[in-house]
Formats: sequence, C-alpha cells, structure tokens
Amino acid sequence: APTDQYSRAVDWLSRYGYLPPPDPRASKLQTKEGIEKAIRVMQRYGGVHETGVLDSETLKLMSTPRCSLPDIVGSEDMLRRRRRKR
Amino acid sequence: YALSGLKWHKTDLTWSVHSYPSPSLSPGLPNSLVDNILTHALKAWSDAAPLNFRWLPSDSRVAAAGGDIRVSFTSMFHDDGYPFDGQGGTLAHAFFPGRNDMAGDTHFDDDEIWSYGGSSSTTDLFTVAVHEFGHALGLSHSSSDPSIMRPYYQGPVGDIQNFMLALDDKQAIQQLYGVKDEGPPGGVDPEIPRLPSPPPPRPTQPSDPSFSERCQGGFDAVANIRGEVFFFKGAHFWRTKQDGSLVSLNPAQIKNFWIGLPPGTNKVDAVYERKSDSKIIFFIGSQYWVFKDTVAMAGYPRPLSEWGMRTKSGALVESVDAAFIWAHNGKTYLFSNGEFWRFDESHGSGEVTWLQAPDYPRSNSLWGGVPSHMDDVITWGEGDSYFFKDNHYWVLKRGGLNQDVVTPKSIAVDWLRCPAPPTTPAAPANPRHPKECSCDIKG
Repeated sequence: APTDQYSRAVDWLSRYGYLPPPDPRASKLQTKEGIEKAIRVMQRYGGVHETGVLDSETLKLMSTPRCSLPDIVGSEDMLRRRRRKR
Repeated sequence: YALSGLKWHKTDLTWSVHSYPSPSLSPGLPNSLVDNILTHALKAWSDAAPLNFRWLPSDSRVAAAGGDIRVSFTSMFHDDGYPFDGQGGTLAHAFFPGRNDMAGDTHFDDDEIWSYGGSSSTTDLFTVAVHEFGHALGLSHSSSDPSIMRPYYQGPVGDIQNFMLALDDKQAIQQLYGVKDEGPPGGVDPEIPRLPSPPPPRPTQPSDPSFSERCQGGFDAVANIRGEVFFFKGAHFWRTKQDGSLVSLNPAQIKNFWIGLPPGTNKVDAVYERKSDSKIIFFIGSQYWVFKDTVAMAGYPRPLSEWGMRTKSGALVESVDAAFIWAHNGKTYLFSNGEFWRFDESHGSGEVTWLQAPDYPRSNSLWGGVPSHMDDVITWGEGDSYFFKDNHYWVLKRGGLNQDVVTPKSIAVDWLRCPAPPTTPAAPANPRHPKECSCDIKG
C-alpha cells in the first residue's frame, strides 16, 4: 500500500542519515517538504533522476542491497553513537 | 570522497577473523578462501597507501584483546546497534578507527550467500570486504562513480589479483595515510584535513525576510481553525496556537500543508472553519474549496457564484475579502468590497449548503469602530469578534456590533511574537529643531 511504502521510505531515509533520526523522548513529525528534500538528496547521492518523489527508480535503489552505515553522518547520529558507546 | 574524520595513528595494523560464513549458506567458501579474499581486500588499500596488515590467528590473545580489524560473520542482532536483516537489505558494516573496543571491527551478514565471483544470486565477498575495510580505515560513503565506497552493492568488481582502487578511493586513503613510498603520511599535514573556518559571526538582527514579512502585517487571510489562528500571506502562513505561542517563527508553505489548491497559489482571500462539520472553506478569487482536514474534497473548486452573492447594484460578487462565523448567532458572514452577507448552514440533502438570509448585503459600516475594508475576521476568546487590517486588529466584545471606542492593537506584537516598536520618549523641546523626527520599526 502507498502509505506502507511511504513509512518504509521514511524509515529508510532516517536510517541512512537523510532524515534526522527519531528522538524517542519527543514526538517529531517530519514535514512533507523535509521528506521531499531528503528524497532529493538520496537520489542525487545514488545517481538516479532527482524528482523528490518515490518513483520506481528510487524505490528500486532503496531495495538494493547495501552497507548498513549511513550515507550522511550528521552530528546527531555521531552523538547517538557516542552515547551508546558510553 | 568523504572521510569519517577518524584514522589510525599508526600504519602497522593487525587483523583477525573470529567467525566464518556458514557452510550451509555459502558452501563455495572454505575458511582458507575467506582468509585469502580478505587478505587481498586489505591489499587493495595497502597498495595505495603505506599500510601494513598483519594477520593474527583468532584464538591468539592479541587478536581477542586488542586486534585492530576484527572480522566476523554474524546475523540479525549481534550487540552492536546495527542488526542485520536476513538475506538482502544490509550486507555488512564496519566501525571507523579509534581507541574504543569496536573500532575497526568488520561484520558481514551471515544470512547472505557469500561467494567469490559467483552468480547474480550471490554476494561477492571481495567487493563487500574492500568497501568495509575502507570504513575500518576511516573512509565514509562516497557518491562518486566509480568508487568502491558507494553504499550500494553493484556486483563483483572482478579478479582480486588485479583489482585496483578507483582514483577517488586512492585519493581518500592517501589523504589519510599518505602515498606509498613517498613522504610522510598525509603529505605536509599529517593529520586529517581540517574543515574550513566557520564564517564570521552574523549580527543577531533578524535578516531573514520571513521576519519582516511576519512582522509587517498585511495578511491576505486570517482564520481560526480548530482553536489555532492561521495567518496567510502570499504563498505562506504562520500558525499561532491557543496558548499564544507560534508553531514556528518561520512561515510554512501553503501548498505543502493544504493539499489540493492549484499549483502556484500565492494568495488566498479568506478562510474559515464551517460550524456544523468543521470542514474548512478557502476562497480564492471567484472560486472556493472545501477541505476535510488538510486535503481538498473531490469536486472542488466550485464557482463563488453558487453562493448567490450580489451587490446592491445587482452584480455578482467576484471575490471575498473576509469570512467568519459570528459566535453571537452562529451564522456565517462573508464580506466583499465594503458589504457583507449572512448565511445559514443547511443540511437538507446530507451535504452542508448555505442559505442566504434576505435583506443582504448590508454595509460594513454597521460594524462600528472597525475598518470597513478588513483583511479578515475571526471569532476568538470568549466569542469576541476580531477584525484584522494591515498590522492592526480590533476586538468587538461578545455579540457587540457597534461599540463606542475600539482601540486597534498590533497583530505583530500580540499574535506573531514580534518585538514591540520602540516607544519614543517625549523629547524636551529643542528650539533649534522644533520638529524632531522619530523612527518606527520599519524606519
């Protein structure tokens, strides 16, 4: 279903650093604009046509086997890892 | 290329293998071949940079306690915060260099079918190992093509004997550890490259255009929707919550929140929330839309002429200036060009429609003490009517229609968290400059 596809894509974008990771202490709603921007960055990074929407090419790339490490390592992610390490 | 910001502060590194692929899933990979493949994957990096890798037996005390790059094949949750996910999906990961216990550790998903130069249904261990060892040495993912550090698996890279890193990867590893047989690692600066200096501090005065937009007033429409007040201006809106705080100082884009308005919408005329079913009505030019929550309902827009509003001279009204439900009587009021109309919501056919009251339009001047050409009107607080015009608002208490004195107040200050304009103290009379100037917030 499209909603499932959408939430899976948001999860994927968060996991690989394109969206800020969810903060368990606070409810954070991603904006439509933020998700579109994240999809664009992901598309540019992955070398596919930059549309900002979950087209078939993008979904195919998202389901391609890959390394578990994030593509965009932001300060939040680094911090989270340091905290977990401690 | 992209660097993680971490590197080994030595060039002699040890490595060991603590578990091997399950023979049942990867029958073509005996342990000796795995060791051989991993040796060559490390060699790809040591061919480009002055690095030496020394293999340690996994049962040795050194490997168990403090080996640098410790390889293992694990599945699902394996206590490092990066669980694997069965066949496909994530294939492997490695930890960047550093002083912590897991630095350099390299994990392969044991649920994959690992092979060397195998078919498309298997995953080439050498290709993935070169990539993961790149992480273990300090490289991040790269979007360059070609680069072994691209995050997606793209099939076998070919013969392990003759494999050479792409230029992007070679430059990355040489940036960290120097060029093999040439000078000190990292060239002139042995440390990792510095980030560019941050820009000089900016003045704290608000230079963002959204600030002046917000604080200058002149809103196209103002609406009380579900207890929050929306201020529409151009293609954006701001939103004030019931407690008076703004959802954000930055404006939101109308098109991203209100789904179903035509592309390029850069002005709405009036908005209000319908009383009987809480649907939201947008007026833009000679059309109107009915929204269920934030999405326009099917069948809209419809022509404004359906409302049957005619001016005193008999002409059809072409646009709406303001719309609101008057708490005093629960009726819907629409304003246009100095006149207003009253409507009852009707539920006759299941769908809510509007019935125009007779004896309208009437002149806006009946609403005494407020501007006759307002930007918009809302009901707020204890059922008071708030009239908005430019950067001011007027409050008519309760069901009041014609109050003696209505003092305008600042929209910017009271609703949109803008600073109050500085009050100019009464200057002593200056005989040389009898007409002192004063500056307001815009000046």
